[in-house]
Amino acid sequence: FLEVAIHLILYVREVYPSGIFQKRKKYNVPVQMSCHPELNQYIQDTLHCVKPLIEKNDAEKVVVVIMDKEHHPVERFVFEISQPPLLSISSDTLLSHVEQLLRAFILKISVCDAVLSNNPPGCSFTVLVHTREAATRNMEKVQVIKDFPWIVADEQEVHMQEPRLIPLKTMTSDIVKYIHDCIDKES
Amino acid sequence: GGGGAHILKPLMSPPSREEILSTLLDL
Repeated sequence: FLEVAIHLILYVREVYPSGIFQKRKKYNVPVQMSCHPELNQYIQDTLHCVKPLIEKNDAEKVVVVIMDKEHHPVERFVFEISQPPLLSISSDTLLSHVEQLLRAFILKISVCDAVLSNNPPGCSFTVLVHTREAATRNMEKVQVIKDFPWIVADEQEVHMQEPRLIPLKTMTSDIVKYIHDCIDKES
Repeated sequence: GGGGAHILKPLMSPPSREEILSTLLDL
């Protein structure tokens, strides 16, 4: 799901030319996915390292940050992650419920440009992972295996002045998402 | 090390818009 969401964010927020994206169907809704091998590999490597943290409940947030030319964040798509409570409903019911919620969330991302101001030209992106205490050790193994090292993010990449909070979707599986939009990105 | 909560990012940057555009022109 995060992979689909990242592709769609990069398309909707015009970080990359629309020519590299192709329409696909995920969760029964049309989405735009990049067909650029290098970009796709980068996203896959990133998420491959994030996955064990999510599975062990070591990742508090996964944040897709859109940055301007000076590497200041102008938008943050925040995926707050917490373990779902132990559920008594059947896995089939849960799966279809989660699928419906993911579909709704994908649709929200598709139309989020309506509530966001335009980004300045020349933006790039990064993915930040907010880890819980003692989480980094779990990531160390996978980043060595994948030869995809992670470092502590710089303050300037993390700090955003007076962000405007735009809630997107709260799911009953406790995955909460919102966008931070920088108010003066065009100044 | 590796004890506390951190905000981590990949060391490598994703391909830039310019890099992607230049590979598109090569095709």
